[in-house]
Amino acid sequence: NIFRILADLSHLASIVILLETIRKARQIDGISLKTQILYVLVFCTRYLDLLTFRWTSLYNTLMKFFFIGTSVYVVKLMQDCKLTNPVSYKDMMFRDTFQIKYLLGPCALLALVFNYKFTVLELCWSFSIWLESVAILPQLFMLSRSGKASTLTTHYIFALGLYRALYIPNWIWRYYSENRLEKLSIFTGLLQTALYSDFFYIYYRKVMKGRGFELP
Amino acid sequence: SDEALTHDEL
Repeated sequence: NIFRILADLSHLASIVILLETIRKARQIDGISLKTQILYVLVFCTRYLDLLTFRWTSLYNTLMKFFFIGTSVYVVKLMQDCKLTNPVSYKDMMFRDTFQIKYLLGPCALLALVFNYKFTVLELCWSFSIWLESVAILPQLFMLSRSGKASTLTTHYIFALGLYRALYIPNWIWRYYSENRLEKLSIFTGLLQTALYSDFFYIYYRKVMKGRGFELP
Repeated sequence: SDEALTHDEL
């Protein structure tokens, strides 16, 4: 359905924006390495089904490889910055102070409690779905501490937030057309979108009206 | 039930 396609395109766009930002500017100011590492973990644990060869579609498989590949590549690009632009790297590390153990622990626990089946694959899947919902927090925390961000960085965060927000009408669509109700995805998707709500509001007020992103 | 669901989303 249209929402699902737009959502996935928005997700692709966010990654392209991020890669272009890092490659062109040759700096990683305002981008959280911790959030990017969490995404590597999210995709690697979610797409373990690639190993079972029970593929749903070519589209699905290609996208999964794309998300795993680009998330690893982003982390590598950011690590390269340690040598190519040490000032930018140090500045990023100085600001990227969110303690991710407070996300990993609870997500692991939630995965043990809420899952569809008590198997390694399903537990990893559930862990990834919980972790994705909060993976942006180090990034948002960094943003709120520095108070402003480059326009490109805010476009990246917006596109990334929009992707999960668009999955919500997709789930409503699927409920009516296929009678499908995937409770875990829906709940964590709502949680994830809620975490972005504040950012969406400021993005709408400032960036869409041509002003820079600056927190009140 | 939920167990029958396939993860066909990304």
